[in-house]
Amino acid sequence: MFEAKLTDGTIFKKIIEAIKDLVTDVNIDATPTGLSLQAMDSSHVALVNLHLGMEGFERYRCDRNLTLGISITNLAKVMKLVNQNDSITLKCEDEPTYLTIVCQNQKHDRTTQFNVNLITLDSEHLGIPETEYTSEITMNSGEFSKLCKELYALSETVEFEISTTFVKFAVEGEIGSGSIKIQTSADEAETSRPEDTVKLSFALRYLNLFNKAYSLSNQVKLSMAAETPLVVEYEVESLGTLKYYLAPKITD
Amino acid sequence: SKYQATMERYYKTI
Repeated sequence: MFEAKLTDGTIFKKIIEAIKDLVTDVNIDATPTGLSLQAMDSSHVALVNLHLGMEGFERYRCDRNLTLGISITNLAKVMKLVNQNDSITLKCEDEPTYLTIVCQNQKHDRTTQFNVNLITLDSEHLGIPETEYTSEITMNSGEFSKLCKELYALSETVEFEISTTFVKFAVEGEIGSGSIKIQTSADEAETSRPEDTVKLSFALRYLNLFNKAYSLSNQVKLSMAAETPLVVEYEVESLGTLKYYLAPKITD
Repeated sequence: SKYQATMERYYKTI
């Protein structure tokens, strides 16, 4: 059997909220060491990768590896039943046809249970090799989210440039061109690999979808290397990581 | 502008 309990169920709710506009049907892999999920968006230019380690759960038991095919759209509807401060328990039998979700308030006088039907999916699994990212930056997730939203009003595409002393987000649209440059000496941002600079362009529409995860972590880590998808990574406190990958664009 | 490639070009299907 499989059973995983999180004291703060809103974390799981936030994760589902943060991926539901990117991926619809996914396989969640439950193993004795934790839960993971990897799925591409319908146009195959973005990829979501989630890993939650068993240590972060209040209770975790998984007797054998299970693949839980689930509609994220439907799971997001069920997550509406999770209230602030509720715990959440996910459980199923060894050959499951549904996943049971139990939410309980702190006083233990209100329990909500819902069985979500599982589906069989033929999903492609992509192997992501160990990549040496030449540019990495960690910045405030709220600031990154705000910046992407504001730039999207000006352009569909943003060019990222990360150097030794600054990170620059440049846009060019019908109304003109401009950039936001953040010095790395400022508290908001810091580079860990100062030696190289990479410039890559990305679709702001996707970055805005990724930024739905900003409430999961105060910080976001951006990793880039030439001709490689951008990695936008949120650390989910003591539980694991939510990573988004985005293929770069060619600017004409 | 367009995409350089979809994810399949970067990562191997396993």
